[in-house]
Amino acid sequence: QITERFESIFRSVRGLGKITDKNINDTAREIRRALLDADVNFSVAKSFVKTVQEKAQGTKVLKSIKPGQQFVKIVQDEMVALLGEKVEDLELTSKPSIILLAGLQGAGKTTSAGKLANRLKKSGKSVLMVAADVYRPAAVQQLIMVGKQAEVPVYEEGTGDPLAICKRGIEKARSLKNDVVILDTAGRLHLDGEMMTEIQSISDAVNPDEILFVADGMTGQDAVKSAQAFHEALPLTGVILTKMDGDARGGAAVSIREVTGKPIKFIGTSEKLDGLDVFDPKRIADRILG
Amino acid sequence: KLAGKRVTPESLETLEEQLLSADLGYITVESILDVVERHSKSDFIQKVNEHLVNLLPGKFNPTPFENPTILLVVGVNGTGKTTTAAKLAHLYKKMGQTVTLIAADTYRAAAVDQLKIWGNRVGCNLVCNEKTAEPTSVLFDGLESARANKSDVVIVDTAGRLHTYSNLMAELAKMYRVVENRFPEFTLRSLIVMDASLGQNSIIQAKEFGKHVKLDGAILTKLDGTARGGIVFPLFQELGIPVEFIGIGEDLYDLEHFDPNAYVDGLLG
Ligand SMILES: Nc1nc2c(ncn2[C@@H]2O[C@H](COP(=O)(O)OP(=O)(O)OP(=O)(O)O)[C@@H](O)[C@H]2O)c(=O)[nH]1
Ligand SMILES: Nc1nc2c(ncn2[C@@H]2O[C@H](COP(=O)(O)OP(=O)(O)OP(=O)(O)O)[C@@H](O)[C@H]2O)c(=O)[nH]1
Ligand SMILES: [Mg+2]
Ligand SMILES: [Mg+2]
Repeated sequence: QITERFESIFRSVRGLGKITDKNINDTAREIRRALLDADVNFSVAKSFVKTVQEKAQGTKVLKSIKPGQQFVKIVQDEMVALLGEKVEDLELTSKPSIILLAGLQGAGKTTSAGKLANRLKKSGKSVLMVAADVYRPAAVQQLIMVGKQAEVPVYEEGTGDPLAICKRGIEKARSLKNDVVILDTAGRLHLDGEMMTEIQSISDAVNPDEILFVADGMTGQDAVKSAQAFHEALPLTGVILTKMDGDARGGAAVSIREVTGKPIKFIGTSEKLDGLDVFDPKRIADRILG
Repeated sequence: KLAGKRVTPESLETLEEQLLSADLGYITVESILDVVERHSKSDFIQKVNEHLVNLLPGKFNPTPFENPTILLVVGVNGTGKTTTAAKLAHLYKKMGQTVTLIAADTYRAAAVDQLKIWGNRVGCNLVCNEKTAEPTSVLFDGLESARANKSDVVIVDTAGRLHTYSNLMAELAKMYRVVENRFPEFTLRSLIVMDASLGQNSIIQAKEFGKHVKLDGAILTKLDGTARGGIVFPLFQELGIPVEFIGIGEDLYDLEHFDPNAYVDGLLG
């Protein structure tokens, strides 16, 4: 159980009278194991541990009265720094502002579209959602129902060309004088060339204000691969990490942040419309570190 | 890049990274490295391959069910349960069996619509009730209907649920009990659907779900992506749950039997 692991690592480090190279190395191995167990990507974990070791071997720690305490602080601070220290909200400057959601199958895009719409509506913005997933059975119907719950209109054409649907949806938003348009797209594999081309063409054509990579908070080592691929294909502006109401440690947060350099803007905290929290790096750091 | 190498610290490190990045988890990886380090002198990769295959369940070979069987499809949100339920219905229908699909996800938006579309594509019976929020009642009606039309296979699609919600786990346990108590003539099998791209939490999912329903097997989905689903190892070694099928796409026929040799080849490939 990772919580106990970090607890015991920190307990044993705090108990150390002085910090030596040997016990920094032993602790480093334990920290690496704990990070892997938390689903932090193995090469991200490796470099994290290396950075922490270097900082711990610095004179500040060795001269400190409570070296163990200092060491723990180094680990915590380094994790928060990795996750992105400041909280970044949505940047919606055009009228209508366009938010494009992209990600792997089942990550939580359609549900997150509703949550974003709900949040924006509650802050006084008028929102239109566009059903651009023409592939998944009843995907359009799902967004229509989510729209009813959020009391936000949904533009849909049933089937058709997702690019054309997005363009017409945006035109509709313009005529209705909506503040924000949210484009819900089909889940896709980064290995699927055709589907990646499709989402690129949507992005190129409509030039979104926000392109959010929606990722499952329970994702393992693959987070680096998929995030990297979406980052290379699209000018991402942020990430939504979903299903964080489970007990997954959420190491994917570090991996995704490291490989894209983009801020995690929101985390999903339930299946409900209000289950969207603003990302708090300190809370997620504590969660990953147990 | 490991092929033909002898055991060297570099080849061990490459193997370690390859296995870790496949989500085997550090405990499983460390024990594999331990064995490899102690035993392999030459023909390194062949020895690793054999060792990995031995840690996995045998090749799964689905055959028509001789006794009417219920397949309860469970798992956390978004793993591919509904799509997999449809693929299973298609598989058993192709074998000549009478199949009934039960749309027991009475919670999520358009969940029943989604399974209805699949049911039409498969061409099998489908039981649903869009007026109830009670999955147990749909399950009950579905099983009565399956009994009446002498279905060989009944596939029950359930709502995605995180194991951290005790009320949702209790709901699942209740569904399981209803089948055991009211429909004992059916063979009841629960299959947990796991997304290959998820990490170590999958083991916790299987442990927790397993406390509420007896898990007979797992189905690993989205293996057509880059994720390798190394969770199959601890699932079998630690929890005794064999992966029976793998999902390799979004269509009805994108379901394959689990084959440990093909799987390990893909892992070391
Ligand atoms: N518990 C929990 N469930 C969530 C969260 N976000 C989404 N879900 C659930 O995850 C499942 C998948 O969500 P969808 O919104 O359909 O995912 P998607 O990315 O649109 O899926 P595709 O369109 O098929 O790629 C559903 O059961 C949602 O209710 C979350 O933050 N917490
Ligand atoms: N690439 C790929 N996609 C898959 C596979 N299995 C399912 N999917 C996709 O994953 C997404 C989620 O599938 P669902 O069947 O709705 O998942 P679910 O577990 O029923 O979701 P909830 O009921 O919301 O918990 C859909 O977009 C599916 O098409 C697979 O093997 N490969
Ligand atoms: Mg969707
Ligand atoms: Mg479903």
